[in-house]
Amino acid sequence: LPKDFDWREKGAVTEVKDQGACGSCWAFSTTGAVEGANFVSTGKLVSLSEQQLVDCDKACDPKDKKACDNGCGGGLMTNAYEYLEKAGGLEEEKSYPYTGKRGHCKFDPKKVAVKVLNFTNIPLDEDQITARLVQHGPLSVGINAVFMQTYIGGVSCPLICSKKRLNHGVLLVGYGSKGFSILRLSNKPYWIIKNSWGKKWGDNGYYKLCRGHDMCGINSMASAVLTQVSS
Amino acid sequence: LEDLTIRQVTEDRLPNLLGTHTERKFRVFMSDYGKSYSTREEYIHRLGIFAKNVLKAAEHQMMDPTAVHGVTQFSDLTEEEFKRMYTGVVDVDRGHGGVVGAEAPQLDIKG
Repeated sequence: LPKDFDWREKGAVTEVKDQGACGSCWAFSTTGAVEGANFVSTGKLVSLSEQQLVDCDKACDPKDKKACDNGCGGGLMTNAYEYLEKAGGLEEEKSYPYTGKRGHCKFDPKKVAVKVLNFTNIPLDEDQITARLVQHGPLSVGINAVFMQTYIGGVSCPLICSKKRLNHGVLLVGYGSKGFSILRLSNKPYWIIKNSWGKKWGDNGYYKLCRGHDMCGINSMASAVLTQVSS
Repeated sequence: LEDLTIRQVTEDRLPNLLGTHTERKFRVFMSDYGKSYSTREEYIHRLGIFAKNVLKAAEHQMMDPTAVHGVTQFSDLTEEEFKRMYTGVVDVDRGHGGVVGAEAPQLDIKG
């Protein structure tokens, strides 16, 4: 595995987007993974529609009927993959643009840009997540966002951050080996995480989180998706 | 009988922030992020939340010294508002990890 890796350098990541005052992070995490998988399989980067998921996806977790995708009220990336497999795919951003609030479903199967063939959960193991990231492309991950409300930059490595209370969906796009962490008296490797709160937030819209400790639950909900271009 | 209504005899916990350094920081925050509030009550309410979030950023800085923490576009939101409006992963009984779909086979990563 390379010491440092960044899908942005390979052109597999679209611009940082902004979910606005709407709990739709799960949709942005989902489109980021589908955009990356589509790039890995076709070499083309296409910005895909979160609004289709916000308006049309009502899939529920088969094991937990309370955990359903609910527009600005929250959702799960793996539910969204299920929805996309059944719905027939995802439209481009430009054909179904983002509004930041839930509306009537205007999905048009004839406008599908990318199909989702399959998806998988990644084992709770840092090395496996790293290997899948390099092999598959950017991964959807869940995280406890408690330290992100005040984050401005640097490598975040909180002394205490619950691994259980995952409340935010983001996109793992790469990792670095040289982020200095004073308290752990060494150069800590870190994850490069794409967020959906606009470019003014954090490190140009990105969050750097130290690796190796399942920090803030980053390993607990990693998933990857397999796509096919719509003919 | 004397009027039995209960009268507050202690000051509000939050000191009056008007005219303080915190209010000046709040003004800078409002212009940086293009914020405006419809009423004076809302302005004072958000100023109070902002003051608490400045303290929270200082706590986060102590808890997370290798990152930089401070005033962000969310500094006028309570933690509950922030989570409700800007996160959005539903709570699910995670059990052993992934919830929907198969788990990927282990990749050989030796060497």
